[in-house]
Amino acid sequence: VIEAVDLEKIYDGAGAKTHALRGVTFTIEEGEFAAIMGPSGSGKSTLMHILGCLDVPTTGTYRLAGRDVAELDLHELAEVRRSTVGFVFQAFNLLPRATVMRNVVMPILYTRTDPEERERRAAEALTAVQLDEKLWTHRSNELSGGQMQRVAIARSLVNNPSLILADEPTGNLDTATGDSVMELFARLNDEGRTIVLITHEPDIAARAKRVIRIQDGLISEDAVQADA
Amino acid sequence: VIEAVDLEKIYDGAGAKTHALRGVTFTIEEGEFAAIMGPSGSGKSTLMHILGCLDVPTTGTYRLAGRDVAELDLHELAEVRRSTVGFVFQAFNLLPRATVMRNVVMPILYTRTDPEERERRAAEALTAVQLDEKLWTHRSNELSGGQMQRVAIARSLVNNPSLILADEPTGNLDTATGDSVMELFARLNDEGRTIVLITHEPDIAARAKRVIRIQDGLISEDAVQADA
Ligand SMILES: Nc1ncnc2c1ncn2[C@@H]1O[C@H](COP(=O)(O)OP(=O)(O)OP(=O)(O)O)[C@@H](O)[C@H]1O
Ligand SMILES: Nc1ncnc2c1ncn2[C@@H]1O[C@H](COP(=O)(O)OP(=O)(O)OP(=O)(O)O)[C@@H](O)[C@H]1O
Ligand SMILES: [Mg+2]
Ligand SMILES: [Mg+2]
Repeated sequence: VIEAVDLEKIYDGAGAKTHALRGVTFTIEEGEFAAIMGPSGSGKSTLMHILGCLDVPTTGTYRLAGRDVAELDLHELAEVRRSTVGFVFQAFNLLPRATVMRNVVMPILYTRTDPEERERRAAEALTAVQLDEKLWTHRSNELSGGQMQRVAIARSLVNNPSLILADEPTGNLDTATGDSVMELFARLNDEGRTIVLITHEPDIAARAKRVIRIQDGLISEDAVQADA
Repeated sequence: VIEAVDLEKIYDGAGAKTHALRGVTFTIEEGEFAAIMGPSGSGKSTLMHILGCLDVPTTGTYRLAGRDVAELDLHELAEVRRSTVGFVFQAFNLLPRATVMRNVVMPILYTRTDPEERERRAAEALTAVQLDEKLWTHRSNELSGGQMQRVAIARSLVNNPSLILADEPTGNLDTATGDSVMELFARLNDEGRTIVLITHEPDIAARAKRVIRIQDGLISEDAVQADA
């Protein structure tokens, strides 16, 4: 479902030109569970944004579900994201003064889903990440770091995505809560969804079936691993 | 140097009343190296903010270097922070459009240090966290997550603090970079500085000499540990 061919990304700002990806090529089939690892600054989040159609490569081709994303206009890209992708950002990207509930329904707010159905799906996602119900009316800036992270994960699930891209989804979670999040991802993968997650923790990467290592904007290793 | 007596913290917002700390008591001597661990939402960051004089307890007493912080006015609290505390926030709290350099000199910008000395100290701190010099002119929102984390750590060191409070300082770092940050903290501790860090990673906590565990706003364990 994911076909990356020779992806390059150059950020070009004042005093900030960086060759973040230098020719990255790989294919991820539907239903796979892959972990991306690598040093800080090696290009993992940059790659993830391209995979999630949130950014475009400087050169190279990216095909998602057979479609070359370079041929889609902004409207079509937004539609692809809305219907098929769930994205968990490294910095969560929640609306700080909106409530947990409001944040989680955001991706399906302007779809043809009726309000009760939206709230039901948000509640289901929040329950799946084990966020205490009394926190659902807090503003997202009235939560702990790990609670915000779980809200970000719940939000990524509410549009029923076939592709889940999670950037360091357990970075702010204690080991027990992190384990339960990985069990959730395993269940979602069993349902046939494709999961790609970035992590720096070997215990988390061990739960994936394949590890892609990135170094200085290039893939240094791409291997299937035996189940932990 | 840190004396916490029966600290309680109740957040009281609309629909957001939470008893985050329920009576926390402990003492940390000058020069100690302690790790705080506990489940997501258990009160760790809340406690850290009180220790760093960024927040006040609802009830209970907090003495820093012998002074009861409840008796200090806002001006005196700011002065205590500026002269003795280095704080690394869980969400970094950098100024996104300011450069790395600008962000790191912030804590000493209005002190009697001259501009070259400020820049020298910022460069020293950035070198200590191994942030590539060509990144120093990037705006902080033009960095990877782990690079932002290292800028936040560098910023916490530039005022030469005797107390360093770090909230999940390695959460976005690969294992190798995280290890080098822990070696930096060990060196700073050897220089006599007091270090308290929050972490959910056992390998990181193992580098501290004492582990304080928090659960539901109470201390569940407080023990010295043998060196790893
Ligand atoms: N501004 C606020 N208003 C209401 N409740 C809050 C506020 N900030 C934090 N809380 C609540 O206080 C409790 C403790 O939060 P705290 O941030 O101290 O947890 P933590 O141990 O640091 O968690 P984590 O490991 O997830 O970062 C949580 O249940 C949280 O929801
Ligand atoms: N807007 C930007 N402008 C210039 N350079 C950027 C920008 N965003 C990221 N970079 C640079 O691109 C490189 C790759 O960044 P990226 O965020 O993909 O790394 P990463 O592998 O996710 O790192 P981490 O593990 O620290 O999160 C880094 O060196 C970073 O400084
Ligand atoms: Mg990243
Ligand atoms: Mg916290």
